Amino acid sequence: ADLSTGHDEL
Amino acid sequence: DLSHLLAMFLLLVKIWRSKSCAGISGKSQILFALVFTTRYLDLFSNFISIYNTVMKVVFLLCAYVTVYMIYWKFRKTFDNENDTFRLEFLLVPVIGLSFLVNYSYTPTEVLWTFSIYLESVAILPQLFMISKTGEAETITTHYLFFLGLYRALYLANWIWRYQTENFYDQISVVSGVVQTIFYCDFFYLYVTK
Repeated sequence: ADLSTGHDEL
Repeated sequence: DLSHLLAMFLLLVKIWRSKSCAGISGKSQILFALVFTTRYLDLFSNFISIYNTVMKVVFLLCAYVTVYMIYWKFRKTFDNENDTFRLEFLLVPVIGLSFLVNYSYTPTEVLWTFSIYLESVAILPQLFMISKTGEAETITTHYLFFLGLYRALYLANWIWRYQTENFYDQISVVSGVVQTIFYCDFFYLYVTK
């Protein structure tokens, strides 16, 4: 997974 | 997230009802406001869900209202003399590390990484203040308990996400473990006393 974008956790 | 929200509400209600922020570290609260500010820069650019957006706004508001209460509205009750933790000891290593260990070398990503590293140590001025004065009001200990519990619960969430989605975020996980460890001594005292 591309971890560099779209952090979905608060 | 609800544990995190409850912690912030508890702190705000405590300050509001007692009209006092005695025993609360303003420095920790400034760091938390900085954490949310640098992490939620994607508020308008990266839509996850309505839940995610609403929670970000609520967290930001709580953080800034708390800082406003401590440094403005109830500043006469702020225990400035005992809030003596040197922030540069946290900020310098955290800034350095966020430039060295991140997922991509872009401004928003470095700031997101900074927010994760900073959050893991942001409570230290508060814990330092309590150890210095040797006292904490009951409601303050409830606040700390739920604030620590939130990150401990995230550890379980990350294990779950790894098992079910094969998703993991090393920066969050390592920082989350560090953050939780800082609360362990407090958890022990909270449960036993």
